[in-house]
Amino acid sequence: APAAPPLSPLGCDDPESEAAAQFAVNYINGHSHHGYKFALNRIDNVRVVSQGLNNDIMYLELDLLETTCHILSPTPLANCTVRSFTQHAVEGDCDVKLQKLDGKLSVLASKCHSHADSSEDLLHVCPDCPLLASLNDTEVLATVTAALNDHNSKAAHPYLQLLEIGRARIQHHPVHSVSVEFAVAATNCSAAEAKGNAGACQLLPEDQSNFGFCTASRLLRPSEDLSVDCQLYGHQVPAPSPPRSSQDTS
Amino acid sequence: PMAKRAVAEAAQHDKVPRPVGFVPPPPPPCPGKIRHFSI
Repeated sequence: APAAPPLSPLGCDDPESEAAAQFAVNYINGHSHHGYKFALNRIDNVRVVSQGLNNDIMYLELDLLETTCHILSPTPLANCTVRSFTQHAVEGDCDVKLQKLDGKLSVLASKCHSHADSSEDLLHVCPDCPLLASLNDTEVLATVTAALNDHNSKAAHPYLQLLEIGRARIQHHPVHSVSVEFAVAATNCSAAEAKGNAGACQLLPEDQSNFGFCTASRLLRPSEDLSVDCQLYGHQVPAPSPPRSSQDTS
Repeated sequence: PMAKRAVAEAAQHDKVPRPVGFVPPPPPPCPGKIRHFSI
């Protein structure tokens, strides 16, 4: 009997590839502890190696884009906006190895690296757009400190502590301004208690943790101005952590 | 003398006749579609 025709290679837009890619993106976001959630932008390549009946290894090359949701945000990925090109987009390139056993997907390994769009490309399209700045830039650090102090001085409770700076952009023309985004966590102090001894304030234990996110913009020239907006997510019941296995994620 | 043929007529003559039942090749399987924008 003639040999069965070879299976046509899986296409990058086939439903099976799409399902595997979405599974991989959820895994990547679920195992990331810093920065922002990423959304699928393009499946660059897919390769399937059969291991036997109903047992395939899938290799995916994925092109992701950063969203505006911090990784600690409870917002579902589907509701997270992909950062626009003019906001100085950040792209993630991921190689993911999955196993599909009896129709059930699992990630065996994943490796990602992210990089911002080139400043030249952005300025070519938008000459006055602010560019991403280094997170340890002195103006960035000063803006985050000023914004957090401003919020804590106005909010009665709870005193917020900085978790991490997510992103920062500096504009030099036509005005000189710094805009920052940072993640915060509630402490066991009220603002009044913190006034006395902020060093004694502790982050809440995990079963009461309350994370949040702040955006701030500081005008430096032609005049000084500061606007801050902090939103706490409220206590989130932590998702059951996936069973530790030999999965290699870097 | 060179006579300039009408483009349509020339194109008609130059068009390579396609064999009956010609099926254009499928689009390459990868890379896939871009969902947002490419940087």
